[in-house]
Amino acid sequence: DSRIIAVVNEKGGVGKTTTVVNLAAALTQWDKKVLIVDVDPQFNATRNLGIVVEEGQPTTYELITAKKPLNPAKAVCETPWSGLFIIPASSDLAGAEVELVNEIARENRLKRLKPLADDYDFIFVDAPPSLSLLTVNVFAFANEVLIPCQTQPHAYAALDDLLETLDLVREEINPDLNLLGVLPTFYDPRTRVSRAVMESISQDQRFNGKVFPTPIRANTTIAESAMHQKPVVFFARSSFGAMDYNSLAQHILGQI
Amino acid sequence: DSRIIAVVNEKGGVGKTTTVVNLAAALTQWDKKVLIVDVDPQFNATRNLGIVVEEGQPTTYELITAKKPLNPAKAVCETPWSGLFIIPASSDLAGAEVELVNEIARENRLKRLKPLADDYDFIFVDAPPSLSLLTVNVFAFANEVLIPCQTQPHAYAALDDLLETLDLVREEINPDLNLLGVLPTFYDPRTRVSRAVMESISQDQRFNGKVFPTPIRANTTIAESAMHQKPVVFFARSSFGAMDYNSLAQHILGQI
Ligand SMILES: Nc1ncnc2c1ncn2[C@@H]1O[C@H](COP(=O)(O)OP(=O)(O)OP(=O)(O)O)[C@@H](O)[C@H]1O
Ligand SMILES: Nc1ncnc2c1ncn2[C@@H]1O[C@H](COP(=O)(O)OP(=O)(O)OP(=O)(O)O)[C@@H](O)[C@H]1O
Ligand SMILES: [Mg+2]
Ligand SMILES: [Mg+2]
Repeated sequence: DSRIIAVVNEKGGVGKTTTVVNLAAALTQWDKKVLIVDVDPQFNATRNLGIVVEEGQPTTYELITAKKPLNPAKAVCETPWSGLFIIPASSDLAGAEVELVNEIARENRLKRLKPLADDYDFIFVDAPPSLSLLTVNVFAFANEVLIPCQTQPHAYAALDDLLETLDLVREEINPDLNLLGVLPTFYDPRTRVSRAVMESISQDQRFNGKVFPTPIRANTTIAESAMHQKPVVFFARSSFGAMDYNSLAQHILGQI
Repeated sequence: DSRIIAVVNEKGGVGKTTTVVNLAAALTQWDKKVLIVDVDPQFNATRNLGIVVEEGQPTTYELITAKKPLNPAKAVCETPWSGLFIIPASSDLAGAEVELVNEIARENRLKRLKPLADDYDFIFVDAPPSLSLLTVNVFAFANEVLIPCQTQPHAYAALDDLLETLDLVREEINPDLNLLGVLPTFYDPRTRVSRAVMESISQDQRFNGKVFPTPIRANTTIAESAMHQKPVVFFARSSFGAMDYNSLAQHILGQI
C-alpha cells in the first residue's frame, strides 16, 4: 500500500514545499513512483517544478469542490523527472475554503484521491501555512505526518498548537494518522539560536524520539534550485541540500 | 492623524512579524507612540515581545468577534519599552474565521479599533500568512500597506496574487488603501538568488518605484533577539538587523 505523507506546519516559511518537492524527487532515485498533491493556494510546489496549469485542466481545486467527484487520475500531471508526478494547484484553491463551508463532511473532500493510492509508492501532500479547512482535509486523507521545523524560536513554538490539532484530528477525523517525524530545517551549526532550537527539538518528549537525525542545513543552493524550477537533488547533486534530502529519503526507506 | 500600516504577504516566513516588531520598536526611538495589533492566530508578535495573555484578558479575538463592540482601549497592553504598546493575540483567533462567516459586514470588524487612531502616531498590524477573512479585515482597517518580500523566488511570485487582491480591496472595501512600499528581506548580497530577486523587485514597474532602498539583510541576531523576546533594535543595537530597521524607520519618517 502507498504511504500518504502530509507535510504540515502552520508556521510560514519553514520548508514545507521544499521538503515535499525534494524528498519526493530524491525517492524516485530509488525507483519509487511518487505523487505530489499541491494543496496550497499559492501553488508553490507546482511552481517549484515548473508546471504550468492550462485553461480547463483539472487541479486540486476541481477535485475537492466538484459536486460529483471527478476521476482523480485525470488531474495527475507528469513532470520532467521520471517516477515523479503531481496534482497541481492554482490560486482558485483560495476559494475552496468558503465554498465548502456549508457542505456536509467538508473535511473529507481530499479523500476522493484515495483510489490513486495503489498506483504510487509514496504520496506527499503540501499544506498551506494555516490550520484551515484545507489542512484538515490533508490530515483526513494522509496516514502519516512529517513536520518540518525551522531551527528558530517561532517555528518551534508553533508546534504546541500543531500537536494539539493532531490529537484532535486523531479523535474526531482520522484515528490512523501517525507522526512520521519532526524534520529540523534551516539548520546552521554556526549560530547559537539554531543549535539551541535543535537541542530543544531533539529532547522534546512529546515526539517520542521521532526526530530525523539529519537536519536539513541552511543552503542557498536550495533557493537557487527553486529559481531554476528543479528539485535540488537534480539541480546540484553534490550540494548540502541534495545530500541532506537524499539521506532523509534513505532514512524513510529504512536504509539508514 | 495616525498612520495605520498593515504588514502583509501571504507567503509564509518572509519577515512580517519581524518587521512589525522591529520597525515599531525603532520608531519609539524618535519619540513616536506606536501600537502593534497582532492579527495572527499564531500570535508571534505577542510572543516576540514576551507578552503573556492572562485568563480573561481581552485580545484581538474578543474585539472582532464580540456581538456588542468592546472598548478597544481595554485590550491595549504596555510592553517593557516606553512608547511601544500592543493589542495581543491568542490561538482563539483561529476560530474567528468560521465564527464570522455568516455575519454581515464581517470584513469591517477590525475597524472597531478606529477610535484608537488618535492616541498613536503609528499603528502596525501583523497579518497571518494567508489571504483570509482576517487579512481582509486588516486591509479594511489600514490606510497603508507595507509588503515584506524575501529575496527568494517563491516570495516574489506570491506578489502577483497580493497585488490583485489589493486592487480588489481598493474597489470593494477600502479605496484609501495605499501601497507604502515593498521591503526586500533576508537580503544576502553574496548569493546570486538574493541579488537576482532584489533586482526583479527594484525594477518591477507595478510598484511605481515604491521599493525601500535599504533591504533588511539576513542576520542571525534577528532570530536570536526573537528568542530573547526583545526587538533587535534594543537587543543588539549595532547589529545589521538593528541598523537596517533603524534606517527603515528613518526612511518612513522622511528623514532619509
Ligand atoms: N534548507 C534551506 N536553506 C535555505 N533556503 C531554504 C531552505 N529550505 C527552504 N528554503 C527557502 O526558504 C523559503 C521558504 O521555504 P518554503 O517555501 O519551502 O517554506 P514553506 O513552509 O513551504 O512556506 P509557506 O509557509 O509559505 O508554504 C523558500 O524561498 C525556499 O527556497
Ligand atoms: N532578516 C532576517 N534575517 C534572519 N532571520 C530572520 C530575518 N527576518 C526574520 N527572520 C527569522 O525568520 C523567521 C521568519 O520570520 P517571521 O516570523 O518574522 O516571518 P513571518 O512572515 O511573520 O512568518 P509567518 O508567515 O509565519 O507569519 C523567524 O524565525 C525570524 O526570526
Ligand atoms: Mg509552502
Ligand atoms: Mg508572522
